[in-house]
Amino acid sequence: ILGGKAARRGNFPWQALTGINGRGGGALLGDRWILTAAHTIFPKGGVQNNVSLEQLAEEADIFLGHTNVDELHKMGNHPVRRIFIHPDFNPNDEHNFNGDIALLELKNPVTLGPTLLPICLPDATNTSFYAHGHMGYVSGFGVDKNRISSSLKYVSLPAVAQEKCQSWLDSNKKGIPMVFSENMFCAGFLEGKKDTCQGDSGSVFTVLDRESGRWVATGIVSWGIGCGTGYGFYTKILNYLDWINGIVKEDR
Amino acid sequence: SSPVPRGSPLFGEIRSPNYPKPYPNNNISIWDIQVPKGYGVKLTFKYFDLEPSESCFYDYVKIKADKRDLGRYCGQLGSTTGNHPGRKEFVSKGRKMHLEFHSDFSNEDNGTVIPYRGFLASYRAVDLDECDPNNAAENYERPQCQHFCHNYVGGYFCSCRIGYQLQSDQHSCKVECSSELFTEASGYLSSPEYPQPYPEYLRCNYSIRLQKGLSIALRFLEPFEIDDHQQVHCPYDQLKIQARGREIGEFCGREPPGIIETNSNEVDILFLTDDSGFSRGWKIHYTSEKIRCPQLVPRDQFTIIRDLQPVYQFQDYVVVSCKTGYNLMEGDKKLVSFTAVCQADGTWHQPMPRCEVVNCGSPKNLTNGAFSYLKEPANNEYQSVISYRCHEPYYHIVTGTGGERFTCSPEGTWLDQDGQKRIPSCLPVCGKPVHPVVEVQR
Repeated sequence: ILGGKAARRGNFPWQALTGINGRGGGALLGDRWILTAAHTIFPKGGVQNNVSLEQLAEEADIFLGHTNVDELHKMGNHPVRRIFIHPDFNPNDEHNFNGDIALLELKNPVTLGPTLLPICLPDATNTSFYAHGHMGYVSGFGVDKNRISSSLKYVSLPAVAQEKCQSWLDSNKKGIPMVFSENMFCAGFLEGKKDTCQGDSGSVFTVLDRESGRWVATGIVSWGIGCGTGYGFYTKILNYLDWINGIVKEDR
Repeated sequence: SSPVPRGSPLFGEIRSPNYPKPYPNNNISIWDIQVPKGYGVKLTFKYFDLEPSESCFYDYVKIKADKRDLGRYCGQLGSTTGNHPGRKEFVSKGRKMHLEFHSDFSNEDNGTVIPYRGFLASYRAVDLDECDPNNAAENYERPQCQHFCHNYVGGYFCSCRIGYQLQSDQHSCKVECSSELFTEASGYLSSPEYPQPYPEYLRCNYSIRLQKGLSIALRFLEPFEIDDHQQVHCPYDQLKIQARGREIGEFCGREPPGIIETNSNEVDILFLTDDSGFSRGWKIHYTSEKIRCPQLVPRDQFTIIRDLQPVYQFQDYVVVSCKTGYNLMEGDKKLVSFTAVCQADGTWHQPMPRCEVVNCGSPKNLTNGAFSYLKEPANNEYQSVISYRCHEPYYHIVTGTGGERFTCSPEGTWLDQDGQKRIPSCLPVCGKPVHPVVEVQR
């Protein structure tokens, strides 16, 4: 997280620290699901992409319930039973993060408390959270000032209109033919240093639903061109509600 | 003595000495006629010609039978002196007849010797009616038969009234009451000759045998008379009653016992008498009904006896249940149902169960939640109520339409208000951090 602040315990109780192919983030859904980005499991251009999901599940580390990485490690890993990668995600296409969403099922449900609570999913009919300028928070254990963070940080970012994202992308892609699909949205600032960065992938972009008073995950940290140099791109969770519910509710 | 045929002929003749020639003087001849047993002797004179004299003082024939003199005879047919037998028939009551012939030293009348030819007698055996009490001969002084006498040619036999048996002496009769068996559901039995005095030396045994499950009741009729003694209990005659080998009582006197409920389908009545007495005996009317079982008594206030009846008899059954919320228990064993049958021996085939309050056991634990008892005392018994709750604010409860309250049901399970067993769930509460980010600086 660039330009953010240190989170206090209980600010982002859904925040997960993942260690699958490097540091990543995730968000607790219910009491045994972790929502994350697919590329934290299968990195673009990664060398381990032929490893099976079962093997990855065994090797995956999931930490929950604290803002400090060391404390998280002390609290212990939550083993993963199964991994679900969205079928649209293509790890071999380095320029297309479409379908960058995954679910991890924990072997054991976690006990919720002040420092460990799930995040809500958006109402399928409510698109207002993606309106231009709608502020949200992103938290993560990712890079801060070129250093991997030892504690949870967060930053407040506005959602950006789709055409502005595309326009900025068209002008700033620096020769990288990145795909900006309808399953993504971008957020952040053109100027300033507030942004997400490496290691934050998989963490969620959350907004406060003022009607219900609940925090809702609208996006998953997915990709960006550099850090703090423009908008960041997020997986648009609203478009994957059916996929998520299809897995989570079927299993219930 | 003149000879008579040996043995016991059925007929024969007796002649005076020298007959048909005149009999000799100074002669004594004796004949003992004996016919077969069962016959009497019938004697008649075919010819009779003896010196006549007053009272047959000189010559005569004397006839004896049955230790009696049947007469002393002499004379000639039509003579005015003497005692001519004529056509008289002499009949003995016994099988013997004794004849004696006596002649004196002469048969002269005024110096003239008169040849008297003597006599020719014939006898034959005649059937003796031994059954006629008037015919009691010297050998038959006692009654011929105790009950009935039947004469036949050459003999007689005795028989007894119904219920009596002719004894080995072929004369006396004794009551046969040693194995009287009664198998009807009701009936009468009495001492021999009742209401006339009962005989001596009785050993009567009356057995009532009815099918299992029946109970015999005995009721004594009037008169009731059995020899007794004021100081000693039944020293002479006894009426003993047993039921299935169990002694019920020994009775005598003039006061009949009350109605005796034997509670048994097998009763034995033994009547023993001594050699004397003049009591009229007894008579019993016995009846039977199905044997009764004792009234069932509930062991607790929660027991229900279906269709409780004032009396339970053999083959009746009862169905026992418990009030709602209680289980039938036999020891530590829970019974699905209970039926007891009244047995043939008047006992119930299994003892009364008890009713124990239903215990639903500990309620299921609610993951990420808990339950609490809503009633005192807090237990898991019938009608206890619990309420589930979740650990808020992290979880919220999801219940069926029956809500979060569960009641211990009569079936021993915790049920919600819709009668469902499924307990609520505690679902995570999302998006409600206890300590959300609060931006103060603007």
